[in-house]
Amino acid sequence: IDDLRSRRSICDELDTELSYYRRMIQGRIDLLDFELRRRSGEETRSLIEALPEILADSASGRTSNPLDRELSLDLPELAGGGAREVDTALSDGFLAHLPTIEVDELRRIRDSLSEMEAKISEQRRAVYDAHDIITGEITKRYREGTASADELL
Amino acid sequence: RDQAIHDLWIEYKDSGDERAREGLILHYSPLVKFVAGRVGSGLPRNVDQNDLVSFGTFGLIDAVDKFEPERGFKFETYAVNRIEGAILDEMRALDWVPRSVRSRVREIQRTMAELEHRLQRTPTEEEVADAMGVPPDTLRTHLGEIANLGFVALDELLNASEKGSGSISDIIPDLTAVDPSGSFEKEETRYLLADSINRLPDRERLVLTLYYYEGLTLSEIGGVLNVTESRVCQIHTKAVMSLRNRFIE
Ligand SMILES: Nc1nc2c(ncn2[C@@H]2O[C@@H]3COP(=O)(O)O[C@H]4[C@@H](O)[C@H](n5cnc6c(=O)[nH]c(N)nc65)O[C@@H]4COP(=O)(O)O[C@H]3[C@H]2O)c(=O)[nH]1
Ligand SMILES: Nc1nc2c(ncn2[C@@H]2O[C@@H]3COP(=O)(O)O[C@H]4[C@@H](O)[C@H](n5cnc6c(=O)[nH]c(N)nc65)O[C@@H]4COP(=O)(O)O[C@H]3[C@H]2O)c(=O)[nH]1
Repeated sequence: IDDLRSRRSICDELDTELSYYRRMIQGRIDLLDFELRRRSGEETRSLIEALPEILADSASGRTSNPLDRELSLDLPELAGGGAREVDTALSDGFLAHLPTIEVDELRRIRDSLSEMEAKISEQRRAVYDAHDIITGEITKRYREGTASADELL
Repeated sequence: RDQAIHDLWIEYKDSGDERAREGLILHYSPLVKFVAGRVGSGLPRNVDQNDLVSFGTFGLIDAVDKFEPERGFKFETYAVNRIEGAILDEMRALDWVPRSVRSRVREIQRTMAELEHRLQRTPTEEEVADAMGVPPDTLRTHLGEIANLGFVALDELLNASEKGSGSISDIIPDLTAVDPSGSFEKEETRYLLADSINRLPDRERLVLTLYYYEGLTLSEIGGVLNVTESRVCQIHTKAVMSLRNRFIE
């Protein structure tokens, strides 16, 4: 069972890391979408004014129970410091001067971030599948009595 | 790339340039989405996520204004703390824990402490309900209501009476991360906690052990015990309350 636990904690670490990058990219995509709407005249407010609305989630709804453990707000080790594609994307300071970027360039950045987000979301789903299988095995052992909770204390 | 952001910090901190300030706020703004989503998942379900993002945005703006780049710390870590702080401060200011639930928690805790004293063991739900003069189902509904407030509120509610005595969630996460250089104090607390959990009734002991030491979610624990998730929440809330009483004594 220790092996299962260490595999599950790897999933948890991957979840924290992937969820962080996913949200950082989703935020950038939503800001780009807003700026593109501003350029086409659909939107008249400034980015700063509309910021809370841009960053909010589409639908509401949560997977976890409010009583489940508090989620870690630790940032991944590398956050923005590595040489991976995602690190380069996050360290690009394009958000700071969005109004000065050409529309074609805005679209190009948006498309490349969107591809990256889809890949990360897919990896994240795969991590949840693995996490669910491992946890399913752990809970089965408790149900069948081959694992005992008293050992843990 | 990084140079451009670095220059913005210098521009804003040296001359207070408003455009540089807005540029920094926008550059770091996705952090608000990350923090608001994660803090939100520990709050009651009826809390509007859009409000959390608004509170968090103020926290970010405050962080940009107060950050001192020359001290060499990473802005992201500082900002995440301030965004979380801004969200929780606003929630407290809105008094998100209804007064009726606050007084109910105190009443249940007081009744449990009195019974523990008299019986020299943890009282059952039936005994607590009896002492409160309500049917057991009513007590269970109250425990469920308290559980629905979520992790963040439960921690605060249970610690409200004696500030600074260390919350349950501070004690437990430390214990499960094995600490080779383990200080005697931690070993001592670890032992006390395991001993207190051991003296709980079977079902409560199992829920707390699977929750804090095995890291299962409440619905997964429901699968082990063959009960509903909401029943697990009720058992968890009662168990944490009796644990709390033991720790204070
Ligand atoms: N630009 C931008 N893109 C976003 C945002 N939120 C999600 N996405 C992207 O859009 C897809 C669909 O999101 P959805 O309609 O919320 O539909 C989601 C949602 O219903 C659910 N889901 C995924 N993760 C979570 C989660 O952590 N909590 C909850 N409650 N639901 C989740 O699974 C569905 C599929 O998720 P994915 O495969 O990850 O695929 C997601 C993700 O790639 C956002 O705020 N901005
Ligand atoms: N093992 C496992 N873990 C899971 C699963 N889905 C989410 N998680 C993890 O649980 C955290 C909380 O999810 P939540 O309560 O739904 O709370 C979510 C949800 O309210 C919102 N959110 C995130 N992504 C989406 C999305 O795609 N669509 C919608 N509608 N909301 C989302 O943001 C909050 C925080 O999201 P994250 O930072 O990604 O943090 C997520 C993620 O780390 C799952 O199926 N299995």
